Amino acid sequence: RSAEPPPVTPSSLCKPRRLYISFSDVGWENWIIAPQGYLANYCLGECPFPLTAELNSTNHAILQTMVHSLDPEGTPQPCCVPVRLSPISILYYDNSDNVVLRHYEDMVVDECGC
Amino acid sequence: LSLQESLLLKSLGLSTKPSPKTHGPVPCVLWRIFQRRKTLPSTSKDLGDACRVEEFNVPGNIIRVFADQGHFIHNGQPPRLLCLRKRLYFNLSVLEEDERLTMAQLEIKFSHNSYPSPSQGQGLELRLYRSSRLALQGTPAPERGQKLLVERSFVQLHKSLVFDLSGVAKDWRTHSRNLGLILEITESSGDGASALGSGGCTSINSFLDTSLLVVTLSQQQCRASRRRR
Repeated sequence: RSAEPPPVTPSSLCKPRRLYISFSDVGWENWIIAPQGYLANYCLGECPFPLTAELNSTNHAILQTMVHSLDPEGTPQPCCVPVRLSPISILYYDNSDNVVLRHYEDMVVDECGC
Repeated sequence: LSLQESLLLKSLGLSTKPSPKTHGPVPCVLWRIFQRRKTLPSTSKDLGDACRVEEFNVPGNIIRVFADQGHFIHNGQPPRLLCLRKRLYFNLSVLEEDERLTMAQLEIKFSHNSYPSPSQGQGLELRLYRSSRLALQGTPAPERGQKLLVERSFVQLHKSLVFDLSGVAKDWRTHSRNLGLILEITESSGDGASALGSGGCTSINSFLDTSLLVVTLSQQQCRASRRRR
């Protein structure tokens, strides 16, 4: 019998967290025309046993939480990762001063899961 | 940080961090497409084919607008009826090897702000040649080594003229060297007047510039999405 896990509050569950990436913060404002930044988000939080449907869990994650609850030392909890991402387009100048519009997939975290 | 930055740039399909020397204006067409995509809800973005440019209905995920680097051609005494002759050159060497060119569109822009008066309303003829060898200074055009691509009569009612050059641009990338194009605009023949000094070429003074819009598909960026689908 494993020890009782600490209570999981809704705020500590796996879910998207707000992250705004500013291109000027990474020193790219000289060549990126638009956007100046974008809401990229990130995933953070626990994937506790038992995994609920809201946590977008895979079958593998459900079994891993079961094993973790039996053996917390040997098996970690499943990871909280992006399960749905969306694209953005970036307008920028290239080295030849041409203007380029490029579409990049998987840039914004919309949903997280275990 | 620089190693991480170069890895990130590589994953974004850039070999180095761009260092533009000038910050020219953003072409309207790119700005319009950018704004439209920005306003799409994320659900629509998922449904749309990320590796397709809906605005032109062609495969692609990169749109570039190349500025013309060619120069006006002055060969001494201009031939009769000739209003303008210019070499057009677009440096496509910046395209990465894994990019497949799917569309190239030449735009010739004019800056006139009004319709021509009846006296100026006579027709003009535009010819676009493809250079297949380097032109020597002082040689008349059209010369041997130039293939006629487009011939069109027009009157200056529009701000711009657009031509599909996808075939030529694909050929530049795969088979032959890009030696550019020759643009000629002449007064329509038949009125018996010399172009220079007559009113026929006056409206062409509003010639502004040319640019080449190129759509490419980066195999590296689009492979992942096709596999997922």
